[in-house]
Amino acid sequence: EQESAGKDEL
Amino acid sequence: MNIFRLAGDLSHLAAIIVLLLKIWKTRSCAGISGKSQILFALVFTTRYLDLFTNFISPYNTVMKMIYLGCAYATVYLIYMKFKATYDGNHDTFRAEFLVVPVGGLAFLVNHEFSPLEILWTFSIYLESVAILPQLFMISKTGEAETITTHYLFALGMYRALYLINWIWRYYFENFFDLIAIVAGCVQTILYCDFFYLYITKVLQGKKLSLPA
Repeated sequence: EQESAGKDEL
Repeated sequence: MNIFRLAGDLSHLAAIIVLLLKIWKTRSCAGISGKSQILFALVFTTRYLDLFTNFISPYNTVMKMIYLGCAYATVYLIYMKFKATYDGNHDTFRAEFLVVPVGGLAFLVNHEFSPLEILWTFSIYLESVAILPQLFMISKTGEAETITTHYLFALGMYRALYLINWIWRYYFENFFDLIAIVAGCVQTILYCDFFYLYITKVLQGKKLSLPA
């Protein structure tokens, strides 16, 4: 599953 | 976490704090677009809903809370505490022309059709254009206070550093998010004209003013 990069970015 | 990402976050933080301090110290929000600040508060609110559902790291949680708190504090100062100094006559950009299309796009182009994911996507798209009311206001009045230009420069640097961060992550972590990258490019491009003026005028010690 591809997690969105934004999830750990601000 | 790489150095570009960290520098980007700190630049973002610096921008937010410079703006808050400017308003607080001068007891005035003249020249600041309240609409842009409301849009940024909306951006943080819709993006950081995952504070309730997903723990990433203490750094992540603390920074999100600081960004959110500062965004709301700024809106409060502009529309409540120093309302008398708010330059509403020049803050005439129609924010609904941004929010409505961006909302539609978030519904159509997202990673997953779920409420949190759509709101996250909405916040990414909205952030890329949220500065437009502020830039519009400057183009309308033809000038900006130097401290306001420092704020905009720090905000633009944050975006530019995030672009480098994404290139880094693509090469070293084989990781990329097309939605964030495209929106980030759009956002950075919007600052290019301003960067040019900042470097050729403000850094030479001149006030930023546009030809009539």
